[in-house]
Amino acid sequence: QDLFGANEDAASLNADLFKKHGITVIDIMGSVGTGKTQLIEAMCERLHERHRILMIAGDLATNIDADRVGSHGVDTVQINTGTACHLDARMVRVALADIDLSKYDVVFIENVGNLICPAGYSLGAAKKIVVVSVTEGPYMIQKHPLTIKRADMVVINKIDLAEILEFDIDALVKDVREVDANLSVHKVSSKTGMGISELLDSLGL
Amino acid sequence: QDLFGANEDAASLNADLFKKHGITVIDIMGSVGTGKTQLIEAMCERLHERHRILMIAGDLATNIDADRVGSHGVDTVQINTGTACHLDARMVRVALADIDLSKYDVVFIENVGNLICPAGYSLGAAKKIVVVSVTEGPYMIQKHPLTIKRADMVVINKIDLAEILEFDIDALVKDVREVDANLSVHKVSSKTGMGISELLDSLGL
Ligand SMILES: Nc1nc2c(ncn2[C@@H]2O[C@H](COP(=O)(O)OP(=O)(O)OP(=O)(O)O)[C@@H](O)[C@H]2O)c(=O)[nH]1
Ligand SMILES: Nc1nc2c(ncn2[C@@H]2O[C@H](COP(=O)(O)OP(=O)(O)OP(=O)(O)O)[C@@H](O)[C@H]2O)c(=O)[nH]1
Ligand SMILES: [Mg+2]
Ligand SMILES: [Mg+2]
Ligand SMILES: [Zn+2]
Ligand SMILES: [Zn+2]
Repeated sequence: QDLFGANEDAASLNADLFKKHGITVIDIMGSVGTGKTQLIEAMCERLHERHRILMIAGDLATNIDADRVGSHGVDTVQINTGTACHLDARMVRVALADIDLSKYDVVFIENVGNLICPAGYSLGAAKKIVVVSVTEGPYMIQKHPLTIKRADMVVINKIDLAEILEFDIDALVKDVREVDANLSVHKVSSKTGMGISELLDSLGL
Repeated sequence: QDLFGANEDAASLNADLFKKHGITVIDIMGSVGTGKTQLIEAMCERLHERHRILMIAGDLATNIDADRVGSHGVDTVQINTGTACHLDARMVRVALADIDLSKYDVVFIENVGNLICPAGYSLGAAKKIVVVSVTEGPYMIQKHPLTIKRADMVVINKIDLAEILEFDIDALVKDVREVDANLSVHKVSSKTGMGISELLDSLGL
């Protein structure tokens, strides 16, 4: 599809730009309310003293997520797509046009809340993390094989709620393994902090 | 956009077909795991003795939702879109091609788990219901104004979890009212049954 081809080219340009500035870029996607922003907040709290972080927030509307993360002492940029259901590489490039990238060594990009469309659009990040939540029920991995195949890591969030929801985390991990036996999976609570330091180790941050 | 225009035509044809057979069609959309299927199951349990129900399930992959609803004594059809992030009117028409519509007076269509794209594609249903969940956090209404504007009803699901999540339901209802002062809002638990009979009354079922 031509849209995807053009995006791949734009993503490569982004990747070159990030490499030139020595920046590690992480693209974080997941459905509405799975905890993408809370995860980024948790990571920024632990990293902002030893890394220079920029966070790019993508949503159809509002500055809510950029504002939330900005309160943790990191710089932020908000992209409002209006109608687009996913960030693409061009939008990210445009958002960074007036930014002095030499100021940062880590960029977190929070994609639009959507488990499908963002999987098809590379942003030129080093890693694409898919955040799922135990509150979504047990079938989201089986129902989204393409998304899981294109992920570099799956984060199972809100594990602090698993017991009360009678959620079978092991079954979900097994579903991920069926799609990709070697995919990195992290079980975390962005609220309590459980699993976050192991996740950061795995990201090399 | 031409895609939308062509879809509107297909949706009108669907609407005519449903009207010809005297069928009430309800399009149920919402993000991943908000409880669309559980809501349909709860409604079918209460309706299947006095209505002849068909349920159409839409997902990129699996028959999970059609199988779940089918166990409640209603007929089902599963649409697997493969890559498409929303159902459109043509897909629904094709799915119904071999179905004897004279057998039914109610059709529930469960859209793909996605709070954005399905809002732009009418299926020719009488009503488009948007199901949000208290587990998604407090911002999903503010972030998706177009979706809310295009809805005929908002169902706030999983209210049985609101207390433990310290979720402010009134604030969410207020957010809906800011987009559309007259939009029908129902607070329900598809698990406990709270609010379901009122919802059915409101749907005229
Ligand atoms: N219990 C619990 N709640 C969490 C956790 N992570 C996030 N939440 C809550 O889940 C809700 C959604 O979290 P967000 O961080 O806004 O999720 P998001 O994926 O960024 O949402 P969108 O960007 O709007 O799609 C909020 O009420 C959070 O407080 C967690 O690990 N445990
Ligand atoms: N506590 C509680 N859990 C619910 C409620 N409704 C649904 N659930 C649970 O939430 C999870 C997701 O429910 P589903 O009915 O599969 O949601 P869905 O919107 O159909 O999911 P997809 O079709 O996969 O997008 C399941 O584990 C359900 O048991 C509710 O009212 N209360
Ligand atoms: Mg967010
Ligand atoms: Mg479902
Ligand atoms: Zn899309
Ligand atoms: Zn779409």
